[in-house]
Amino acid sequence: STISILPTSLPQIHRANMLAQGLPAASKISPLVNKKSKTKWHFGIRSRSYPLDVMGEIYIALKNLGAEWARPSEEDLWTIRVRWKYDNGSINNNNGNMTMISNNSNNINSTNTMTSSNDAIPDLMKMVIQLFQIETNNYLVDFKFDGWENSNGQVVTNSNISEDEMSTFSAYPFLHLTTRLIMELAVNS
Amino acid sequence: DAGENVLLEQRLAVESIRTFLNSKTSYDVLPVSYRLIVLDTSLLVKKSLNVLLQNNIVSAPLWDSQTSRFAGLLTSSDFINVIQYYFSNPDKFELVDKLQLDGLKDIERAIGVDPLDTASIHPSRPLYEACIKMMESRSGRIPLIDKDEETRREIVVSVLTQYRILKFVALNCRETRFLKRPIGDLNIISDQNLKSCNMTTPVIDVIQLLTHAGVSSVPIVDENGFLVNVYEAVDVLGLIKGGIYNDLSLTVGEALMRRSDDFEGVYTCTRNDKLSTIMDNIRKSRVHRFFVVDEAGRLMGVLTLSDILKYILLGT
Amino acid sequence: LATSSIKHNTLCVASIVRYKRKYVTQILYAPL
Repeated sequence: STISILPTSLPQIHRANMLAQGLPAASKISPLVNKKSKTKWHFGIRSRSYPLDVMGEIYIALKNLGAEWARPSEEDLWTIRVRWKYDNGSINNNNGNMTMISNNSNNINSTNTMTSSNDAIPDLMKMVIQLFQIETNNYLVDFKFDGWENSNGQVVTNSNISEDEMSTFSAYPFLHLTTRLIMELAVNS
Repeated sequence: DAGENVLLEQRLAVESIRTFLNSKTSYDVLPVSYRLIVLDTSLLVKKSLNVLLQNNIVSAPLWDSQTSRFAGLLTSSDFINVIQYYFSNPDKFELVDKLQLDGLKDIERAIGVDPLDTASIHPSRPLYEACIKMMESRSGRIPLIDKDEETRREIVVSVLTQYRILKFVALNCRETRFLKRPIGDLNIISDQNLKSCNMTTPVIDVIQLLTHAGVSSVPIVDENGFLVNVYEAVDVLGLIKGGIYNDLSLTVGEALMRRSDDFEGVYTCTRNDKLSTIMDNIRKSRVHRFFVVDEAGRLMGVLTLSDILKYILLGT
Repeated sequence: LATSSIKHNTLCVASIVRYKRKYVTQILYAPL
């Protein structure tokens, strides 16, 4: 085989050749440092604030974003069951804001689009937000996707969907809403 | 007889590889576990550049959270368009600096280039079909799109590239070893009106050549036609990152000094090399094209992954 | 949900999703 790598194309050799020509600009240009800064991942978001303050901030952010939530039970103040009307802009709200949802569900303007099979597209995303204590004065706010519902109360039926089909789930609406919530928390705090 | 054998083996091997591509789906090419980086269209273009470089990728799917839909692919062509727009409108630095990803369409219109057609395909379709669709698109890559079974919303499952597919073939098709005819006999080398430049050509001229010729690399030759280096479309990302795109009097030789040290170098071959060896190199290295030179090293042509894929899919 | 520290005013969130029999770590970058 006569396949090879062109020596003059190797960055170090190219740079040496360019500098040898003594061109003024050449000495000013440094190579791109492709720092492989490994992204450090965390579960949810961390907080060192007082737990009740954290919960308060989350409720304020949820309210600002037009979400609704189930009244927390006495024995579990640290879990919030959220429901968000996720209108993709093509339906009726162009600024991407969450549409305010009144508590009784029949006031919700059901702007569902109908799929070809005529069952409504679920437009209420459910999410569970839970506060965990990692260690003293170190808390973690965890976000979990909790399925979809129809704002017109129709139960989402996963009709004759094969096991394989069952796992075609789009994470983007969930990721999008969590970015909105995290931004709201970041801006408020 | 030996020649006849080589011809017959090559034809049977190509047919066998096509059968393989028809028997597999794009889903089969996906690793068991992988990352997919997606950019929200409201992100600034310059921030998206940081994300690509930080993750060592040159392209990413876009997600329009307003419509909850896939909004095409961000590729090096978009950054080339931004540089060309800035070059024609040097007073618009402010606009370029604040440009969001959903503004790239306006830049395309402003400089009069056709939008990159982002054909897409369902992951369960035959791989052969994805290859054919990908060849029709200029980006050399094809997004795999499925639908969320509950909300019918689009899912960007992954983006297949010519490189990934050829690597998948090289890794899984033992028949590639029988592709023993010299590439010079297959009529797949691009050697007609080949565009090239030399080390002192202004980098903006090379960038315009990339767009006007619709190619993703421009070979750099010396005064005697010997191949010295290559400027690739992805090099534009480093140019913008360094903010030196406003000094467009820069020569292409100076611009290449931006290349990071982990660049593997330009692969060359001759017309006598066989496709079996070419595929072996694709299996082992991250190579995106082969520049064909003569025994002395003079530039003769280029063999791109698109040329190889086209031969495997449709070649006689 | 996995998050990474906010850098350059850009938020990065991710979640690992099963797609049929494979696992995709969907990573979304959005402006803060």
